[in-house]
Amino acid sequence: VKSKTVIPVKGFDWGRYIGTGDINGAPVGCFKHVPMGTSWGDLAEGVRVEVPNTDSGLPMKVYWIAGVIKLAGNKALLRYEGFDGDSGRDFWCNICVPDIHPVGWCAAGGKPLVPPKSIQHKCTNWKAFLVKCLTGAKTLPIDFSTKVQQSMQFPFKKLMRVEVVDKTHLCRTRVALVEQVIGGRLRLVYEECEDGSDDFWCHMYSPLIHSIGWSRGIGHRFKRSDVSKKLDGQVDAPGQLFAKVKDVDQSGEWFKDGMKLEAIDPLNLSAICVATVRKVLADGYLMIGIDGSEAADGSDWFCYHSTSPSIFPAGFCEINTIELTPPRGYTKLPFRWFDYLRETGSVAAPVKLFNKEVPNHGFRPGMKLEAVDLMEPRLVCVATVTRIVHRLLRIHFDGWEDEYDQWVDCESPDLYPVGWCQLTGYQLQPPAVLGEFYWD
Amino acid sequence: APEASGRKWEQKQVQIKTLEGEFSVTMWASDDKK
Repeated sequence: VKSKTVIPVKGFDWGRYIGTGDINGAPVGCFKHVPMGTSWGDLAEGVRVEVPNTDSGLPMKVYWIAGVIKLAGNKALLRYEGFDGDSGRDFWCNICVPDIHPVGWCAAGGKPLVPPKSIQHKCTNWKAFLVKCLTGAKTLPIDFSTKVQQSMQFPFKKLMRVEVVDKTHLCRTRVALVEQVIGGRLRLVYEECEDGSDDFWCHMYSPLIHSIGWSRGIGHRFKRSDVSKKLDGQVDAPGQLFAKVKDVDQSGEWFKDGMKLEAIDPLNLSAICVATVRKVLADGYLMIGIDGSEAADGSDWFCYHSTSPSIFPAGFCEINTIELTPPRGYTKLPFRWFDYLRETGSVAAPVKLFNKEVPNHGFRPGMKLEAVDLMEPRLVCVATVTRIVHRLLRIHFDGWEDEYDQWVDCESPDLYPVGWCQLTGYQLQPPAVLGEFYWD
Repeated sequence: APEASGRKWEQKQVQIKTLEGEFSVTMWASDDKK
């Protein structure tokens, strides 16, 4: 398993990296799980805001009006009113930071708007100028900053107990305690770890975490700990905090042990592999093994829900021109499902049992975003959508070789808009190789 | 009016204060309550 080396740096400048050309950031509305993800609405080019005037020549802080020239996730390229077609003083800022306001905010607080010094000579009647350029234009809702603050409240708190996949044995779960919450991402420390070093990062909506008792309820393997009593302050995270899965009807035709399918390999998210249903659990959950790579004791089976966007019917890769990773050691190449099923005496899982829903996600190839390296899930990295197959996104980590690419669902809580790290205070991993130009 | 979308845009009288005085303009602001 390849993993990246952390580059502890600050000052990567998304704005300079995106620039004013054809590179775009995925819109905030593509990420329903992030702050403002469901209330970003039509915030777009042309919207006017009140921003600090950094060219006033005055000792006190004053504001002026700017228009959005380009949006990239939470970040906006702004131009002060009065600069018209002059892009020389354009600047990027995160539209969700506290110093960006709807037009009208200054007047409500008794603050006068002051035009930048460099254009003061251009106009003798600023009132007439502003009436002309603002009438009929859009601005932010008056409660925009309140909404930003509200959307950054997260229900998971330190010392809450959860069940989470054991990162060293994917086939089982363990109890872990929430140690840190940043932007909805949880740092979980496995129970029985004295020094807090045995940790795991995931988003609070990750399919890898569950309420206490989940494993027993569905028949999933679980590593029991010797901790017999909760310590002071520890509390089981309430069930309603976790991502819900769709109810499924297992009473009719259903997955059976031994059925074949295609699945994203959780240990190599760059690959979609030939796989087998190893065990059918309750509530629609399945234990899946990657053909040719399985430990004899099943310790590397992993759990996917039957509605998971990470499992596919046999033939999915061929239909969509994706390279299917054949079982390790299988020599009859090119791999043919028909032959393989006959040789193994197995059947393919019925197509109708898979999730075929494709949301209108809004991602396009080339869009930039911030994405978790799922092989090292504490890292959120500068990334690009390079391919889209229905709801599946191919995520490339900028500056890294293609072998680090990962297949990720369009609704994955591990994808974030440009500016999310800045907004939440999470450390962003910049592209691996960069010229000085992109540093602030 | 701004382009049709799932969000309701409302015309609002927005107050502006400059060094020359105060006045209002009519702008569009989105209403999230919809």
